[in-house]
Amino acid sequence: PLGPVPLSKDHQFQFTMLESAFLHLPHPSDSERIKLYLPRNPCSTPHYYNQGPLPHSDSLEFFQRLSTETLFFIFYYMEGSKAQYLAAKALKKQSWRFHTKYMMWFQRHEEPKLINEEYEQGTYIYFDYEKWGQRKKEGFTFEYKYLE
Amino acid sequence: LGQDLTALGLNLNSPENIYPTFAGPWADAPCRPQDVEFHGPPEYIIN
Amino acid sequence: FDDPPGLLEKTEYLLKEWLTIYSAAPNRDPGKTFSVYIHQMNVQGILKSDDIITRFFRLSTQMMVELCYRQIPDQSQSPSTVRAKLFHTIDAYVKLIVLLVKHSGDATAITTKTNLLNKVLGIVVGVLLQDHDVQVTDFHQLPYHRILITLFLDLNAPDPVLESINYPILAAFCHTFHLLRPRKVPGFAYAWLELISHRIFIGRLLGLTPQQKGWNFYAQLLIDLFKYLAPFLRNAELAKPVHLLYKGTLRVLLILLHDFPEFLCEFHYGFCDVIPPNCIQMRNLILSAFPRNMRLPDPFTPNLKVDVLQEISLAPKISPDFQCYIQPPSFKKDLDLYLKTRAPVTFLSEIRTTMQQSCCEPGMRYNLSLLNAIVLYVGTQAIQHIRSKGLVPNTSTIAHSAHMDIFQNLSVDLDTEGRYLFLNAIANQLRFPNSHTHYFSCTLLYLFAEANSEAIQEQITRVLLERLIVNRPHPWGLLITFIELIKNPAYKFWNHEFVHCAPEIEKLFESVARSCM
Repeated sequence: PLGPVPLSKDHQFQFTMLESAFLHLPHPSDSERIKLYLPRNPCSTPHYYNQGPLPHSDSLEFFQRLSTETLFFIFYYMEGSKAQYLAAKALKKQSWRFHTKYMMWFQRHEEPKLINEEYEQGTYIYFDYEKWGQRKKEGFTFEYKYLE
Repeated sequence: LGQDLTALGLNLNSPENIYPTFAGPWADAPCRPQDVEFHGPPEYIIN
Repeated sequence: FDDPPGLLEKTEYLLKEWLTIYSAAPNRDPGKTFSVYIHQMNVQGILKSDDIITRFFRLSTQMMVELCYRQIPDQSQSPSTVRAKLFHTIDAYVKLIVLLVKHSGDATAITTKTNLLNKVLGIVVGVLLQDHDVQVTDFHQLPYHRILITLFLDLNAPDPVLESINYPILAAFCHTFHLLRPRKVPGFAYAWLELISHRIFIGRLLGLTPQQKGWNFYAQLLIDLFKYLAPFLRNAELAKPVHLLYKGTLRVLLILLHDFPEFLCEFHYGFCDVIPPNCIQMRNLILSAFPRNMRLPDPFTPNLKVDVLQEISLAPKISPDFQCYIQPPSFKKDLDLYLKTRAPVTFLSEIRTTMQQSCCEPGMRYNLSLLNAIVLYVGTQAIQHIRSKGLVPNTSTIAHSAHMDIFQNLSVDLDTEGRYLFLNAIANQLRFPNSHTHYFSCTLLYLFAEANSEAIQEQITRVLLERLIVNRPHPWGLLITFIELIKNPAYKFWNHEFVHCAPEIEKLFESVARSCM
């Protein structure tokens, strides 16, 4: 029984401003940290791809069952997420140590004092950023065999 | 009449709170696990 | 007054310096680089006086904004690339603010830190408001949204120093968002709702802050939102921009209904006061909230005995205090006198005139917040009165009292519009099992049974029905009241002409009855 109430001039202005704001809505990524590798707008994938997290996937036990390569992948590409944190925990359980200065992982139990050419091969990875950057040109081989 | 509020993309049957994965008033689906910020050690922010 | 010569250049230089430091290796020890940078600020004379600091932040904020206005229209790059670049710069600026707040004064200097934060937030608001006025429909929310959300997230990251000033931080942001409420800055409305519904913001205000000290803040922000939407929802033809904002609002309310139902229970009154009466589904959503530890008896249980439920003797918590809406004070005094002495009879017509507003626009002729407050106040006084006599409210003990005089008088003497609003005020109290729900349920049924004209009975039925035929959720109190109305032969519901006035109406009643029985 109330019937409509005509909009006042002020309301008209407010609507006009809302309308113009409607043209550039905030995007969900505007409210979150910049993520280089995890675009906020997921690309469309076939529906039979797994669309959601696996059950119990946010537990350390789950991560400990992942391969080391997968853990490295998650650590470097899912930066700032809980998955990265759990991957780091799982790597530590496999006696990997993260070296904050070089932002790299080592599997030796004590931290290396110096990283250079004379560095012994063995149960660890020698990871040279510059070489990695050149890998296409010089055919970089990834000292990897002990991990297999 | 009105909206079907169960079709607004919120998991209203969840036994846990749903605000931690709320993706915002314009999103049709909750956040994916990797969208939710997690405060790990700052050293891990490499890129 | 004009900025001192050279300040703009110095500010630009310092910002660039900071951006370089910030970009070099984000996880280098910011504390170390920061102290070097502070020294540079000193050298540049930025920290010399409060005024200069203020100008520095204003100029910096304006530079961020100008950067966005310049870069956003750039079509040569993808929007996400443009955004990423802009955000990198803005995030750096915000990081500087966070570090300045964190390191201003010593670790325990809470006032110094919050003062600086308030200053910066005030400056952002000032720049935004001016921009909004100047740009009008060209106004762009992006830089402000990014600055505010990133500042909030950074200041709420786990950190012992920030944790110790978390409450003042929340208060500062709530105050800022209130200043930027959609009615003041409509061009910022979408970003605003995005900000106040961010999961960290909701988590901090409604979940983590002890003693629910954030609840009042959040309620105020929701009321700001409802007040903006009201004129557009009032007319129910929703243009796309309004519909999107409305849908966003529903999502936020659903989050609150699911995770913080006690919050909706406690503040429902203030919300219903500003939600247009014809906004039935959104209001139902709020009224459907019930405390999580409460088990609701199935309203469809045959022979449900509401009277024996323990909860109906408990009064629900209501914030803020609604009695302050009963104005003027002289009227409140008269009302109390009438409730106590049931005299003078002339007061009953005084109520009506006091409720009516002088402006003659249709649909606006009643002071809704006064009407709502009177209804709830008289009801709560009635419950106390009945209890003081050692009785419990039911359809017989609520009769023949000053309180029922007032309700009966209003239901008989108000015009259709007034009676609709009056019945709505009662129906707004039909919620989860509590003493208000029980009393007002009895009152509504009593008014139906005692009505001296079928028009009143029809209108009571309409008010209930319109709340039932919208999509779920439906408040528990609404269901049990309607079920009682159609099942209890005392009300002879099915004998009334308006039930059978048209085949589709009859069919409608039957289908609702079927779903209720």
